Parts: sequence; structure tokens; C-alpha cells
Amino acid sequence: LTHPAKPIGNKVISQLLVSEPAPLSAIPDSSPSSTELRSLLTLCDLLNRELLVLIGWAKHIPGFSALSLVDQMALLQGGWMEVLVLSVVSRSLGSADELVFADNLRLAEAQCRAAGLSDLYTALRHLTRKYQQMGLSPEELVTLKAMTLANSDAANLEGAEAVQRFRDGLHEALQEHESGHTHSHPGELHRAGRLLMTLPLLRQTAARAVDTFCRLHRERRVPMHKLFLEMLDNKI
Amino acid sequence: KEKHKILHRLLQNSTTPVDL
Repeated sequence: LTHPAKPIGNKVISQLLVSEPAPLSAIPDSSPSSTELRSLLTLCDLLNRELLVLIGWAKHIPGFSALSLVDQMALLQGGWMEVLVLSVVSRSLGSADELVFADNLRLAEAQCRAAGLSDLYTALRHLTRKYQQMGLSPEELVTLKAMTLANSDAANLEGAEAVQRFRDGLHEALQEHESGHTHSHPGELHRAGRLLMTLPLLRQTAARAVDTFCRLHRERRVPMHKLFLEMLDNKI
Repeated sequence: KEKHKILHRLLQNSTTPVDL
């Protein structure tokens, strides 16, 4: 007897899975500053490098590179922090109370508080708990990350229809994936919808993160890198 | 565009070295 070949899965999601960047390591700051300031310096350096990787990653999302350069910029300017937040959240899924920015940069609540990141800690852990409860899979994570960028509600798009098609393609991939995986989440016929309904909280969390880094910049506590500042500048 | 020089450069050409 021959068994039918297992479906190879959704092409878009397979592409997203192979395009997932390797996790970065933090480069611990060695300046003679306080522990708290060193944590912030290390974090800002890591996030700046992560942002650089994120822009390279976006080009691998099926359909992204076909958009006009102006629209690519608009989507990234709108959605970069949401993508960064989702990345940190996904790394923190295995932890009960830490924010795992990198394997070697895990901050517990007390460390975040000492560094002035209490608000960010609370918001990121809230979102992390939500995805922990849902049992977010790697396939769902990569699709949500891409959708976040596609759905960044940028104004004045050059090719609004092309962006809509880009968004629809990702949505279709998510729906196709979920309709084929009802066995892994029995009774969750509405899983795709439930995942999409987490996006408002993701946006709210990213706004909190933007506020936090704008405040750090205003207080001039941490010198920020050029790329990070450029992206932040668009949010002020 | 002028405001987002680094992003613009990164998207235009992935091989351009960027001063971070």
C-alpha cells in the first residue's frame, strides 16, 4: 500500500521559514558605566543590528521586492518596531518571566526596572503570555511577522493595490496553513482570525516600545545608532 | 527620502556598506 505523499505545506510559509534570520548575539558593552546603563547600551546596539537584518529579511518576503521602492520604505517605516517586538516576543516564549532579547541578553523584571524599562517589560510580557497561551507555532510566527509589515497602514502609498495584493497573498497563506492544521489545534476553526486579532495588541506594544526609546533618546541617556535613530525619527 | 537615507540605501542595494 502506498500512502499519499504528505502535503509539502504552503509555499509562501516555506519561503518565510527559510528566510528567517539567524538569531543575533548581544555584544556586552564594556564601558565603565553602571550595570543599568551598560544593559541599555548593549540593548540599543543589538536592536540596531537587528534592524539592519530586518531590512534584509523584508526583501525575502514573497512579493515585497516587487513593490515600488517608495512603498517598501513606507511599509518598513510603519512596521519595523512591530516586527522587532514580535522577534523579541518569539524568543521569550520559552521563558516565564524574562525578556529574551538575545540568548546572552535576557532581562528579568528587576533588571528592566533598574534600566527604566518597566513599561516595556510589562507590555512585552503581556503580549508574550498571549502567544504562549495560544501555542504560537514557528509557521504562524513567520507569517504574522510578514503580515505585520504588509499591514503597517502606511499613508500615501504609490501602489496601494499592489500592497493590498501583497497583504492578501500572506493572508491566504495563513488561512491555507490553518485550514490544513486543524488537527494540531483541535476545535480551533477560528485560529487564523484569532491570530489576526492579536495584531492590535502588537501595534499597541510597539507604540509603547517606540515611546520608551524616544524617551531614552530625549533624556540623552543612551547614544543611539544612526539607523535606529533614522527609523525612530519617523515615529516622533 | 532625504530623511531616510540609510533605509533608502539599504533597500536599493544590499551590497552597499552602511555606516551604522
